[in-house]
Amino acid sequence: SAALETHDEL
Amino acid sequence: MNIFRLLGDLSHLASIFILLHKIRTTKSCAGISFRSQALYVLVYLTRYLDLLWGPWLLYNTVMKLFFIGSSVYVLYLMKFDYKPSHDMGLDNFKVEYLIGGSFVMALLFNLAFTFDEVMWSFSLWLESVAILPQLFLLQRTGEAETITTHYIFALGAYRALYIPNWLYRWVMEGRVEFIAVFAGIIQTIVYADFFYVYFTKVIQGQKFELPA
Repeated sequence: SAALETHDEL
Repeated sequence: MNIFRLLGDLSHLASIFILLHKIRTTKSCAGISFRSQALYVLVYLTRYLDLLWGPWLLYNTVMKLFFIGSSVYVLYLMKFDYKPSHDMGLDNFKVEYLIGGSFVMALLFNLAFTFDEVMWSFSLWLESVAILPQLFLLQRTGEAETITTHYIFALGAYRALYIPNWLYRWVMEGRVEFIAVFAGIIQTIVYADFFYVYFTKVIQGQKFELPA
């Protein structure tokens, strides 16, 4: 999951 | 973090406190869709899988645990403590279609074809339509307690406020999460009719009533 983008929202 | 995201998250928090307050003070979950509430549990459990492996940012982690915990708690209240007040006969929206459709969308649109990314995408599509059983129940009963409409409004405002947040992040950080943005726009459109009645009636001090 970290490779492309990290989902930092809720 | 920008003002839109913060307001969105605060609106989301407020919606849950309004819902709990409604159930406690009226000692009833009448007018609240159990099916929508169950969908929210599924949304949070599938979106916040990263709680298992981190990274654990304090703000996000506290919020994620709160959203999972409070949604499970509301289900518990509806299933046990306030069961007799539950509109089971009217609350019969076919959620299978929402879950199935969201799963297909997640298989088609995801950042990577991995379990966690497909679940993350699924949770966003499902959240975008999870309020439908609640709006359907509202339609069936034709009216709603004012506090229930405040709950639905705050819950809808949360995602609507994320839209300027995404715009801000796109301009300021060059960052776009397409799935979240598209699902968020769909979610806000789903609420549009409700927002219209809320602004034209409830805000003016009138009762929430739909035309017969």
